[in-house]
Amino acid sequence: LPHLSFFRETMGIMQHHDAVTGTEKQKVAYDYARRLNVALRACGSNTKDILNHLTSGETPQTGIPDTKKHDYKFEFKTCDLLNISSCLISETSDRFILTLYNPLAHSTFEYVRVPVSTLDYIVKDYRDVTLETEILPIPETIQNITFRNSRAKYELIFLASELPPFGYKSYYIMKTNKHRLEPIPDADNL
Amino acid sequence: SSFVSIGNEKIRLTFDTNGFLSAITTKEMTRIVNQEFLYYEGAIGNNREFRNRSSGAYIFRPKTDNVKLVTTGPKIKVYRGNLVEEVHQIFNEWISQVVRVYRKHGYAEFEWMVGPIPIDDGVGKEIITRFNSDIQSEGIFYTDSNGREMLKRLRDHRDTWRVKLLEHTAGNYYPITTKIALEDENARLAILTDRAQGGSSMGDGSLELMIHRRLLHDDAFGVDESLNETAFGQGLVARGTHYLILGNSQLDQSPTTQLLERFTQLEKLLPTWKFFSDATNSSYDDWR
Repeated sequence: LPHLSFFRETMGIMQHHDAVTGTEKQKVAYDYARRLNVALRACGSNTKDILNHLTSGETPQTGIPDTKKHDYKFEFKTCDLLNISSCLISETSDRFILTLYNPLAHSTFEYVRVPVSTLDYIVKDYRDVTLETEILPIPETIQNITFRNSRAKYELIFLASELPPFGYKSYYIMKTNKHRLEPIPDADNL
Repeated sequence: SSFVSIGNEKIRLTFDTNGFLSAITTKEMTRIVNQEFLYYEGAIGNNREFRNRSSGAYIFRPKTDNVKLVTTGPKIKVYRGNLVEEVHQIFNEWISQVVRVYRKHGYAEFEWMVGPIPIDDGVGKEIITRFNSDIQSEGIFYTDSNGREMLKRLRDHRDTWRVKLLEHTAGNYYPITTKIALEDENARLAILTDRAQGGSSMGDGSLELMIHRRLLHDDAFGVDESLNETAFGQGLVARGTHYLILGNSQLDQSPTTQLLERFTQLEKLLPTWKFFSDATNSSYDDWR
């Protein structure tokens, strides 16, 4: 609850007219960014706990364990730098899991873009189905941003389909030994 | 033969020999649509006079109504795959863009990146992206209010008084929370944003959105700082996305275009939450 309250208080501050329009002083802007970052990280531990409950087969509301309950605990981290195509876990791990939570009240699908450092990845869903993927280069203009400290040169793209309303789906992504060709642009480039 | 196109069976974008978007084809129509990046120069005023303030954090006040061109021909690369087709455009050292169409989507994505805006010439700049089409909108366009009701706007007009705009550009700018659109009897063009921006329709068939600003003077409305943000000693770089939807207009009694706009709006403003877990110590079977 203290984590949620800190986020609630931060969102209250964010409704000040200067925060909404961006007419706050620069040092206040830094403070807003700091508060939001702290609030997101604090609530990250809440979402991690909830997702670990759900994935272990335990129902969080009742605490009644399912017969399929297991002891695996995962981190469920958010990547704040996805907006500059950077994520420490996806660009350094040979195997990682991507969990997508759909906050909409209807089923949806999404083309997911995951920053990666090499070309050779496969994506599997929970039914042991290997999904169709595509790898495209991250534009050099983004790779060359001064403060972007990332190994990711490519984005791995796949279609996450039938994401349930207010529900989640996870994908297992791993490096393979299969050699994949570098994406080549069309010959008729200008 | 040098024209390049990307798309799927629902929407296809054509780029001309100069590397600019030139036309969009849907199932129902082909329309001339081009897109370019431009900028307004920020006004430098005398803040002691109310009518002569600088462009700044509170007010958008260009020096003149004339926009400046960023480039006459972007460099482009085209990537085609099974899931997505992309055109990577480089306009200059500080503006680039990826235009993409996914296989199952009926809209196009424009992922722009702008910055650091150069100020070596001592001029503050306000960067816009502008889509020009052959839609006969007759000065009418629509902007939203907090993602809810769409409000009808008419250029150089106010509903409840007779207006004479002394600042033609700024006086026609409106807040865009998520959507700006225009239409004629046959076609409707809508741009969805991923964040609140300023926007307008400065000519028939034209939609523009302000995506980044860097200004060198305070506008004297209270903040007492110029809007000149830096990080690591450089001006900020902004990256974001616009979603373009073209289809039949509502005048055509077809709700399909606006349905697509609404669903796309929901999916883009409430995207999935992404959680990453390192699985170095878990095999696929363990995880399953």
